Amino acid sequence: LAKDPYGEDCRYQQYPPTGATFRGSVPDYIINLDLPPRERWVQLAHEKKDELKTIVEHIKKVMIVFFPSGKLLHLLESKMAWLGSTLPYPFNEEIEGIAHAAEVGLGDIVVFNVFYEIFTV
Amino acid sequence: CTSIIAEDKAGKLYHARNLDFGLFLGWDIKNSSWIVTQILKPLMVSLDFQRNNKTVFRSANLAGYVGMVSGIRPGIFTLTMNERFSIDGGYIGVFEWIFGKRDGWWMGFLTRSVLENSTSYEEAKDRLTNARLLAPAYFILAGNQSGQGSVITRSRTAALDVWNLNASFGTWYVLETNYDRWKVPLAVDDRRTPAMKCMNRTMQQNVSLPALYNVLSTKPILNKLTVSTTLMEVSEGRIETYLRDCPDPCSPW
Repeated sequence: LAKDPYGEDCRYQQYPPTGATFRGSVPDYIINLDLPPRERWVQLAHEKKDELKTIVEHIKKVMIVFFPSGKLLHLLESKMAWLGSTLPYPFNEEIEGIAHAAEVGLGDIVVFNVFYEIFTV
Repeated sequence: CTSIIAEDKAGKLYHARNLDFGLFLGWDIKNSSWIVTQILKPLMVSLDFQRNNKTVFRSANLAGYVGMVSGIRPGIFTLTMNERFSIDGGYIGVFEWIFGKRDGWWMGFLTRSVLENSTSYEEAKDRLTNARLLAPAYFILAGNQSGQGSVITRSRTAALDVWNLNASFGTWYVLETNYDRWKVPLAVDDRRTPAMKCMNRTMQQNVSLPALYNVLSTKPILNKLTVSTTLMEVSEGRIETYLRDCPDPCSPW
């Protein structure tokens, strides 16, 4: 077998993270489980709404590449909100709260939350 | 993805993972990177789920996703999941769900429920092993005592394999990428062999979170799909998440 062209010798002394492979730390948020499900993610979804819109728009662009007519996308958008309503409590209500706080379509947030199941093929 | 559980000589357990995502969903030629991988990085957050102002569990998550892919129930267990590809994939489970067969768990909801409600390693392991799923997955679960570590290979309906830590018989770490452990990984996507090489070089007496970070920083375990690295240590309830980049030359997956 050919040597992996991207392989390298085991790295040492990479911690604490720094340098070219370290992009940054992640912000901390508290999710209060005592709140009603619709309210739990409001602050986070509101603060990340631009980033959420970006990923949703990109997923739509990818689908248009594979299905240029847009029919599948239209079908999905109309059906995903319904799918969201079939998801178990409290996840269905949490997803509704995120969509509302992020000002993104409910179907789009549902797609984001079930993407793993679709992608595993 | 790559997930590792390792036990040191004192029986202390460490759990770490690289979250890789975005394959074939668009390549950014200018920045030499996967578009979705880049878009996901600003969405990574560290979450502290509280009840009565006390932490129930913590996770490294994507904003907008209510399921869990990495999390810790402090003092009790740590959990990560890796994607398992299969022809009998999640789309079948989704179709079944749409047509009214709704007795299976959506993967992220199961891991969330386990982190939120399971109060022991054994209980978490039992649920992850036996719950019916909509999609196949690998669950990587560690507890807080020697030997409490396992990789659970799941189809939608059954546990195909449960690989347990057993340091006294030489299995002081378990390591999962995205392939069944009894199968050879794709030659163009073998992260398992270099990761095991680096773990073996590390040796059990030197295991620590920094040591696992070193392994997960080695190419191709670190690659163009890597969004973040999460490190967890259960006894202290410690979880750290770092966004990653993989400068050229770097494997696209």
